[in-house]
Amino acid sequence: LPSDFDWRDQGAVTGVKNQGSCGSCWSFSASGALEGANFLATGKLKSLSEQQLVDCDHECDPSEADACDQGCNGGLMTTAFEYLLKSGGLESEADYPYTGTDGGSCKFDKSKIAASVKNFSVVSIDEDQIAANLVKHGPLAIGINAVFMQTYIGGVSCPYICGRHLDHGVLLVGYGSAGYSPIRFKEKPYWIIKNSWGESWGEDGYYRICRGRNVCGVDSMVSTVTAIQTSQK
Amino acid sequence: AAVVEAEAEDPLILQVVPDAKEEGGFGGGGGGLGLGAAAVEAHFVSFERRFGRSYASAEERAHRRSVFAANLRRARRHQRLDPGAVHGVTQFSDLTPAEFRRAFLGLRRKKGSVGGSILGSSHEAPILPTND
Repeated sequence: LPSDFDWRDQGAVTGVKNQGSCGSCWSFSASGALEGANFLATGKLKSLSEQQLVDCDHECDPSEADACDQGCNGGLMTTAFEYLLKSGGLESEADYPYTGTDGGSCKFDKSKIAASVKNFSVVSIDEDQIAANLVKHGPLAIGINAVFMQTYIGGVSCPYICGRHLDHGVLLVGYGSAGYSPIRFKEKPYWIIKNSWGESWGEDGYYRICRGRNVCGVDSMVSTVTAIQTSQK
Repeated sequence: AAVVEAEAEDPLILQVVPDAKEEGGFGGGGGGLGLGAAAVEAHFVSFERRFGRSYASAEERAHRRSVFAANLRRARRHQRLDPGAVHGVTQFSDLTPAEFRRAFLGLRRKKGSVGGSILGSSHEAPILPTND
């Protein structure tokens, strides 16, 4: 594995988006992973629709019938991938733009599918496996405890104590080997995470969090997706 | 010069140096905790301007200002717990933690999952070689 890796350098990551006042982080995480996977499959970076997931994905967990993707009220990336396998894929952002509300009806047009899921997997809690899957399959959809993100401005976040209850969906796009950790007086490796709160939040919309001990649960819900090539009408 | 050099080498020292002029981050010092009402008001006015906030009534503004003051203290706590990052005023500084969770988070945690993978799931990723 390379010591440093960043899918942004490979052109596999779209610009930072903004979910607005809507609990749709899961849809941004899922679409970001598919954007990266589609880039690997086709060589083209397409911005994909989160609103389609917000409006149309009401997929439920087979083991919990009452736990379903619910637009601005929350969802889960893996059930979003299940929906995408069933529905055929995601339209582009341009064809099905984001509104930040979930009151509308589903306007999914199958003839406008821009990217399709071939398969998805969940990755074990093992930072080497997470890094390997990141490098091999593209950006990964992950869950995180966002408690420190409300006040985050920049730097490598490495809190002494952080809950591992996951409440936010984000996109893991890379890692670095040498973020300075003042409390440890040495360089510490970190993950690079794309968030969906706009470019004015964090480091131009990104968050860096230290690697090594599942800080804020960052290693505990990781999923990877592969895409199939589609032709757009 | 010795003090400056010591601070440069040991950023922990910087954590306890109050700097009421700090508007955004608190990586360099105090901000927030222990600020007087006038200083909090100045920070809040700056926040309103920076993030284009306007509130429906004076009561609502007063409430948001109190939430903002609490978030300054919270940012300071976060700074102490997370010294490698910079914490401070963000676009969410007038929201309570509960409001923040409701409006900007939304990951539904699957019950019965272990390590993000459902036991017995056919979607568990195969182990990849990592030594090359």
